[in-house]
Amino acid sequence: TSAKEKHDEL
Amino acid sequence: MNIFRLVADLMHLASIFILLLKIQKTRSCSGISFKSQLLYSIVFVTRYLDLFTAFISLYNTSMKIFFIATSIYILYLMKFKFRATYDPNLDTFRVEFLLGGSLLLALIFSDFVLMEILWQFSIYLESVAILPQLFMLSRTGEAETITTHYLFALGGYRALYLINWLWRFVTESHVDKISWIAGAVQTALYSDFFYIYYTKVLHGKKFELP
Repeated sequence: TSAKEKHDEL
Repeated sequence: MNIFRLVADLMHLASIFILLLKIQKTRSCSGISFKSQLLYSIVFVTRYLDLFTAFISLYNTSMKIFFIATSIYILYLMKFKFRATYDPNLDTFRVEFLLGGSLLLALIFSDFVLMEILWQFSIYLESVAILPQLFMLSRTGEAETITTHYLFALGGYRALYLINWLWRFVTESHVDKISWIAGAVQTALYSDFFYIYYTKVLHGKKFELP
């Protein structure tokens, strides 16, 4: 998984 | 995005505005732990390095920039503009253990990618960053009402994230164990505070420890 998919929360 | 997360983020945003209002209105940062504020700045800077590598949404980017900028501005206010109103003798929690423990956990459980280590570090650190503030509160035994509103908004933000994670698990099968565990710990740390806030402040009384 990319960083984008992984950490989309603040 | 769901309603729980949106309201949580807005509460987080509100908590910062309340803190800025408290400092500007009373022209004082008494009752606020510089150490907790410093930890939050470290949390935001280490977590939001992905501003440079990933674009999620305009909302996401603006919030990240806002959190980094305001947390550093608050440090400036406490360290320079209102320095005289800050009493370091009340702010004696040993943050070395929080920083060291968070780093250790991040090194143990992440996959040795720098960004990932820093992300995990920031998640662990955020879960305990309020401890110096709560410790300071327990030493003084009381707090200004506006400071308790700040703490309520800040604690409520992570509590709502717990519901958001449950919602996301059910609707998107989204799983993020590290955030969940750290978020649960973070919320639990506020439980005593929430109780006193509910029984005293919301009933018009001053926040005082029993």
